[in-house]
Amino acid sequence: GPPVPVLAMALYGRVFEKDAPRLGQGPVKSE
Amino acid sequence: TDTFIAAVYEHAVILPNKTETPVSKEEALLLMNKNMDVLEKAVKLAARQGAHIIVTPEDGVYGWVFTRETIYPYLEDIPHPEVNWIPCKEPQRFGYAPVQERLSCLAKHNSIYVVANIGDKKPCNASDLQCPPDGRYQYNTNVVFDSEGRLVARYHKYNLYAPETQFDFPKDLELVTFGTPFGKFGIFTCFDIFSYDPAVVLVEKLQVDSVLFPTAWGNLLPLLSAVPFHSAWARAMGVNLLAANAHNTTNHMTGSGIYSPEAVNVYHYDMETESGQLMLSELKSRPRNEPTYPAPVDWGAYAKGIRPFSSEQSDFSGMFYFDRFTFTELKRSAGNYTVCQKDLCCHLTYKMSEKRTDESYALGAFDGLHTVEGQYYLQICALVKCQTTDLSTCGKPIGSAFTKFEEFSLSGTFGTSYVFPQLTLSGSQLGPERYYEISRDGRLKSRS
Repeated sequence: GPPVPVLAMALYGRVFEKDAPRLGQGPVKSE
Repeated sequence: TDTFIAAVYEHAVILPNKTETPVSKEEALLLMNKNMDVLEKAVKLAARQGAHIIVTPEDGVYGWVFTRETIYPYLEDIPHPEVNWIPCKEPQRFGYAPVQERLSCLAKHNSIYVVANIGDKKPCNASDLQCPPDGRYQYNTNVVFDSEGRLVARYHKYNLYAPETQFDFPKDLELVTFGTPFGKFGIFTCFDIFSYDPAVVLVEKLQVDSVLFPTAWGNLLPLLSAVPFHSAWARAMGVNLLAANAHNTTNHMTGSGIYSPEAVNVYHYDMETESGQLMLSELKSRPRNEPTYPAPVDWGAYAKGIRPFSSEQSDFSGMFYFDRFTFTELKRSAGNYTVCQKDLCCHLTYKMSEKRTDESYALGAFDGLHTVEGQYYLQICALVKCQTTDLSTCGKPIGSAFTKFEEFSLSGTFGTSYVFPQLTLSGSQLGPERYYEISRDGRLKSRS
């Protein structure tokens, strides 16, 4: 294809085996 | 049927006034009916155009501006689908349920499956040690009504997002699927898409063909934007994803679409107006059975097979959404770069049309625990445009770019097989498949 104006390109990997049983929570409610 | 017509509706949710104390049930229902009036128009329009199913957004009926107390008047007791209930026929069978009745009638009167996100409440008492002090559980809940108005699925969101303090975590994981003449469906909500449970399990263990995905996704440019991330998930997991996002430009909430494993069928991204948007597209009912089904990718194969590119320049660190990346700057109009963090090395080969003096780019690597709105492990290789030519702005939100890339190839020594590839162009537009391909050895590369 023609040249493209790239903002971002990514390979976004998730390493599930290292996770806690539930994604859990960070700091409570941010308004 | 081999194919079906899917619809998603990006809804500009009418939010309640912020209150310190709960409103009356009548006032709550008034607000919910305003939203359902809008959803009704979308359902009718989709049905007229032949849609078999329509997905509406998370929080689409009452919004998200709540405390645990103030959301209570908006909740209803939603029974398990095993009770075989058509609320449109027996509205009082399980008590006060005007929202379930209206959604069921919408599905029944228009002969279309309706997917919505509403609030469930369940009483509990001191015999249940986990029972909250106010004597009830409150769940962020997806419901599906089939084309006869029957409640066929109820899903309590398992991975709550940190600010959702108005809801409780379900005690147990619920893997919710249901069969239709146009394939097997799974369902989950927003933040669940980062999870193994239920997101990956529904696909890999329960082998669903399509996933219904109500969401209220605030975009975090450039890597956590709804359309690139959700379309990448559908592609990498090999299923259809019907993503209906809430629309609220103040919260950067926009980005809905209908995605298949081979292509982005249709998407919508609008940060200019406060309008909703209906999208329809035909999908294969069972994409795994298609000859065009994408082959599996070994995401680390290429990067582990080459020597790191040497570089005299030093790396630098930068924060992207609370994660500390290791970056290296792209100094020339073409080149090969490697940047590493812990076990992850990212390789980039690229050629720009010209190296602009007013724009800077960096190749970044992140290998670690993300801890802000939830805790999960990531390995990310990313090429990003920096906000300015000051390298301390690499990783900060950006919206436009003028530097054109003629060629690129991005890969990483991933230790996971769950890698979601995404290409975002200037204006947060999704990079169309004709510009890039994913090679089986794990490269995201420009099409020669």
